[in-house]
Amino acid sequence: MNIFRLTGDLSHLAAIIILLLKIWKTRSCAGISGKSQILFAIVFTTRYLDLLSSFISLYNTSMKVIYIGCAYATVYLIYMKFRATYDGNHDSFRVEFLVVPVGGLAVLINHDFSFLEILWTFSIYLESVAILPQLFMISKTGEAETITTHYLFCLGLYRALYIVNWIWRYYFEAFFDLIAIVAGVVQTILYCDFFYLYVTKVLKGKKLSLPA
Amino acid sequence: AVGRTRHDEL
Repeated sequence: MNIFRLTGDLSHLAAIIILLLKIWKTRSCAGISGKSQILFAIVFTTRYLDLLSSFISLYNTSMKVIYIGCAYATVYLIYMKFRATYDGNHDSFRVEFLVVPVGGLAVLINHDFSFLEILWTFSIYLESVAILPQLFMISKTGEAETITTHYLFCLGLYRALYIVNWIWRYYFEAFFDLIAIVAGVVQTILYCDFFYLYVTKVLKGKKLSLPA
Repeated sequence: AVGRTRHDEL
């Protein structure tokens, strides 16, 4: 554990809680892509199956349980409790175009051709693109609530911090995982355009809106 | 060591 991984995890946790609180406090999931949240629930479920097979630390186990629990709670709020506020018409990204290629890639490129390992690889690849329905929704409606942009910023920051963590581990532990690194870099690149808008608009007190 | 990070990273 290094400071970059810890702050990355905490940033990830902050993002998840910001989203839950936003939906809970406003009693609305307007502007939130339910599809991205379902993808994240699948990501956590397929990655943390090792909860049943191996124990790393109390920190590791509790974070995994919290991530999974929050992911399902978010999906529940969007599709059940506050379903009436869900903007399905604008959440029109075709998820099968992500899940099918990602599944195929996980079968082809992995560390070990075993069931758990392929699911882990699938979750790594899927996480790297799971935010696309959300970004697509924002580009379609041309705007995002400020609280939603804070959520996205925390999520992107978590990815960026993980890259620093991998550089750290490479130098100080001579450790690297190519699959995680390539997928993580791809994921971080997806946030670059958003980071630019966040810094130039949201941090200057303006609402994030895109030119028509 | 080149290896998997899945057991210790989230």
